[in-house]
Amino acid sequence: LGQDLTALGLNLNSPDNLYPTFGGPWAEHPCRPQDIDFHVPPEYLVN
Amino acid sequence: PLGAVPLQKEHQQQFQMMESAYYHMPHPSDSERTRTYLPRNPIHTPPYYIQQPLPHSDTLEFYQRLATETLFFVFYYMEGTKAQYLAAKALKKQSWRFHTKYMMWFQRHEEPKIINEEYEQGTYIYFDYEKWGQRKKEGFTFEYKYLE
Amino acid sequence: YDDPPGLMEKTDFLLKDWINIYHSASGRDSTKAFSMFVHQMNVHGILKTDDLITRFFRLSTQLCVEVVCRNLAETVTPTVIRAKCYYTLDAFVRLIALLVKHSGDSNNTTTKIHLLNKVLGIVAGCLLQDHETRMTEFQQLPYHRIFIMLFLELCAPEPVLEAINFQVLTAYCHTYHILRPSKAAGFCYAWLELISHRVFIGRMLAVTPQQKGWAMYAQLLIDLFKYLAPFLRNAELAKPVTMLYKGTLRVLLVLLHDFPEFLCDYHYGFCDVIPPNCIQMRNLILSAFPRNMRLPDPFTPNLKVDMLQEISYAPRVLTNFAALITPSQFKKDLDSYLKARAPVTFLSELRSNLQVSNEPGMRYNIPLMNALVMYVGTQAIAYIRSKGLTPNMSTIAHSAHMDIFQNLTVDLDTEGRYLFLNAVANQLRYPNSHTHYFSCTLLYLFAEANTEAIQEQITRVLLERLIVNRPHPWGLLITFIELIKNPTYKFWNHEFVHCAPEIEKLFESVARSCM
Repeated sequence: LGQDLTALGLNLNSPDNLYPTFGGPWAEHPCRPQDIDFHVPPEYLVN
Repeated sequence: PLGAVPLQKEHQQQFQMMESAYYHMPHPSDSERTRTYLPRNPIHTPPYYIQQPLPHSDTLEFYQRLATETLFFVFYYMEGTKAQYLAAKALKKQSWRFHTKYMMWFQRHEEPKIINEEYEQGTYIYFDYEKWGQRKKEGFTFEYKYLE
Repeated sequence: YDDPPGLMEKTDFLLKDWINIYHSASGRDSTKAFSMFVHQMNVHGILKTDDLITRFFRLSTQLCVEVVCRNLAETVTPTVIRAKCYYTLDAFVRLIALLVKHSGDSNNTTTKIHLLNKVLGIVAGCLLQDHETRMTEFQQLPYHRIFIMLFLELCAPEPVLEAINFQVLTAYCHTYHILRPSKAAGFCYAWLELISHRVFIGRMLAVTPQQKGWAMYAQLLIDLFKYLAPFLRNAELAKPVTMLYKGTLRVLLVLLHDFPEFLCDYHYGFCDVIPPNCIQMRNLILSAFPRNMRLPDPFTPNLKVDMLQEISYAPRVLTNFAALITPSQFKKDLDSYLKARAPVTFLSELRSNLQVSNEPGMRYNIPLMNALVMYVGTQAIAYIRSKGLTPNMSTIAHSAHMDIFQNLTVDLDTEGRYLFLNAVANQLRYPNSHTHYFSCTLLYLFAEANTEAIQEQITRVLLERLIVNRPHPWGLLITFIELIKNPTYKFWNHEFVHCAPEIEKLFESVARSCM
């Protein structure tokens, strides 16, 4: 009978696109805000 | 009515390779820039915190309401994220400047007493990784999601 | 490779030197460090000839892979191991990115893309060779990281990179196609992660204008389906297959949610390679509909489908299915039959053109069957329109097109008819002229069937698509509802409807949700 596609960790009712926070084919959760790269000025990369 | 079809030899070889790869699955951080303090493996926010990001939490106004220390923490610990970018903007709104040579934030004092070609007199804020590293060893953890 | 003597040592020395530079403080904005390092490379004569640059990249890739495989063999905590792997790989990637960005003067995109293609080809070559020699010891990580981190570096918001982004995407799609799972099965999980990375999907399907990335992305998905097909053909999936299959479902769900028009446009090519028993995955693709379209609830009482405005619009089908009808003599005979409804012998030879073996489950050429059904159906719509009519239960009858469909229904064996009915059911999607025509065709074949076995099989083909978990294509629902509601088909009188209590209950539950 196939899978319950609503239980794969994707918010299928989201009004926004899913791809910008897609965690990948094995991820049970979308990426969190802090997982998403943001192009900050290179001098901010002090780590 | 199609029924099962036996795997051909070529597919059996492919399956063998796939099966061995199955035991070395990619790790989430394999696809992300190296982030020392923000690994991709989820740190579950304890139930007593709000589980969803606060409304408008990725706007400058939200960051302007955060304490200065929090802004520094976000800047140094959430490197390469939108949070760092907004924290930097909020700090600049509070007349802090980022010194690209020393990789530090500093705030001019009203009447600068000593000004030499090295640097202006003022309050310099930097992140002492060694000290923090020290505290981290004491088992100190923090929630990435909420820094309040 | 007969590398010049000493080149390996020289490469090893330079690579180590670069890695230190990259990770030192000045490495932050590596451009300064980079110009010093390029000078070093020049001093060592690495950049003298194309051949030496090629050797340098191959040797560097092999050295990086060696280091990573040694790290992975260590028994410390995985995060430490991975940090050590990234330490080497990220530096190597930055070097490649800088060499690509700064090769030739800033507006000379050709040299940049030429170098990128070269490097991607070298890394792919190393991967395939590694895959062949290491066999089950093969490690995805180094190649996975090199490809994705280089892609992210080349997608940084810089004018020089934006100017070559489409060529970067094209180079990457070529490379990923070379490394498709059927060529490097040991890389398949990393491969799926690479082609479904949020930045890659965004660039391929959203950011690149005029949908220029869509055809290339569709090709990558077809590579994936072709690889999965033999494993999915058997109901019991081994764990490694289930992992890849569930990963594929997640990617398709993201595409269904964010880019339904993409799935609409390429559904034909996808369904051509997805095994017929992969019902839910196929339903997922067939359920896509344009975002600006509002679908009437299929359960609306007295829904007049042929009154819907969209029902007369032909959907975009970006596969040239007519060209898939081979051999050319068969296509010629088909066209002349469609035109003249003669010679009748064409009908009696149909099956022999479609049957390729006597092996149960492998008897028919499925892509040819799909193409034939699609071609005859679209020709039928055009023919009916050319007479100023619109397709409905009466205008589709008594035509060369319907002769062919009825002949296939009667003349094929159970397996062949199942594939034929599937080819028809694969067109039951959102409201458009194909959905409407093929829905009428299926109902007409049911009404005109000369044996109950045919009616049962039509019901089975619809039912197996309805009983799986959601989503269900709109066209499938309205066809089944019409079949069980319209007394013309005397659906409830058939024996097979009452063949078992749970089947009867199932029909009734569907019927109840219709009333």
